[in-house]
Amino acid sequence: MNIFRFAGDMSHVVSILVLLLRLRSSKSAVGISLKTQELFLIVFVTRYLDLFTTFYSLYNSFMKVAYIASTTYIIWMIRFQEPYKSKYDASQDSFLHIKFAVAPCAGLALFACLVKGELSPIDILWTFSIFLEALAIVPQLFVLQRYREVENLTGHYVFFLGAYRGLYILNWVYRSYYEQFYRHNWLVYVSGAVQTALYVDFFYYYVVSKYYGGKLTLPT
Amino acid sequence: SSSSAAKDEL
Repeated sequence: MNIFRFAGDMSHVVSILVLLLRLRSSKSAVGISLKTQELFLIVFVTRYLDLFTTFYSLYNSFMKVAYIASTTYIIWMIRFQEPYKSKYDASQDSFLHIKFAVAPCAGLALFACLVKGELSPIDILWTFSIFLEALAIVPQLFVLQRYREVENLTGHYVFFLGAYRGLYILNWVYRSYYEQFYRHNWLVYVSGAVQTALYVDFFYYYVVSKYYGGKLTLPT
Repeated sequence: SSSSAAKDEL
């Protein structure tokens, strides 16, 4: 564990808490992408199968369970609970059909694992989750774009999620310098970089809006 | 299966 990784994890936790607060305070999921939440749940469930095979630490196991549980709860709220359910407008969230994200990532993961000779289902699903995570935020970014004016807490949610990914890049740099038996994984680096790059545009407008104290409005 | 260090991350 290093400071960047821990700060990244905490930023991720804060983003989830902000999202829950955002849903509860506005009593609506308008501006929130259910698709992004569902993609994240697929990511967590496929990546954290090692909960059953490998024990790293109590911290690690607790966080994994917390991510799965909180994301499941958020999806349940939007899909089945009032008033979120009836206010949810699926047509705002039409970008990127889940299968068009899942299928290419599954194909790529299978290919990558064949090349690396990692043929266990757990390895293949882990690699799949690395690729899918890079795409998971895309529907949320499109929902933001659709409404243009971003509600305060929704903006914070995306900001903390992006900060988490940015901090993980610093964590990899740190680990490669200071951990003796650290092994690079370029697939993780590349999809982590792609994922972080997706947030850059949002970050720019977020920081500018905070600096000038105005509303966060995205350009057309 | 723990071929890379990233596997212990969240």
